[in-house]
Amino acid sequence: CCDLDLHKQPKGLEDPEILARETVFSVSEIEALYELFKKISSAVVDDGFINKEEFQLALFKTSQKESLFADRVFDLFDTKHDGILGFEEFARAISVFHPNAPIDDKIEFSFQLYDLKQQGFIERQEVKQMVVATLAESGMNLSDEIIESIIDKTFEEADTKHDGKIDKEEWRSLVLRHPSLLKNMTLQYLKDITTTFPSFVFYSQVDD
Amino acid sequence: RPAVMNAFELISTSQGLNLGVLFEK
Repeated sequence: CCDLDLHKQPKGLEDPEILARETVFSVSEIEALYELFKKISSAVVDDGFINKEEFQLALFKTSQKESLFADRVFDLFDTKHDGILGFEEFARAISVFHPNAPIDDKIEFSFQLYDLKQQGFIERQEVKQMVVATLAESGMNLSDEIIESIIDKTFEEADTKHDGKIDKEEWRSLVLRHPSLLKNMTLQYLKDITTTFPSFVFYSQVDD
Repeated sequence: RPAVMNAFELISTSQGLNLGVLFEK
């Protein structure tokens, strides 16, 4: 009944070996990650790509929620800037969140995440916008006075050149002093991805 | 006390930055 070609890789996963070489994942992990990708990318339109609506749906279980950060993360994943994520973009970006990924990659990614206007530095107004968005997203309520004092303190510590902005070098020394700021850049789940998505073995090309 | 919290610590708790959700079945 079937014309199964077991050696043919699924669409979007044509070259798992190259992706494995260029990320921290093994070939099996790339294949397992593809299972997650398939699930997310078929939620609204089964076209082999994750669009913003599907990304939001996977993150929040609703596509209605407005989130500055979900948008920002999506845009950073979308290295081809075409509004959709192919598997390769997804795998390369997620790789940065692996516990074994180099800390410099995490520092760079987090800096870009917070550099909303992509000017090469994080300015006070951007930090305020992000704090306000975080509070709104989590339903917390802080007075403007308290928000300003939190930002004052943060800049006192981070902005060592006293020019009102945080550049990459200042960001790096801040997060090295406070590693907890990079906590959300590491997903322990990625260590167990082959057991979370075991169905990749049905077409796997490798035994590792 | 929130007044001594680092702004980035606060920001990094945002739901939109918790990609772990993607891996929860």
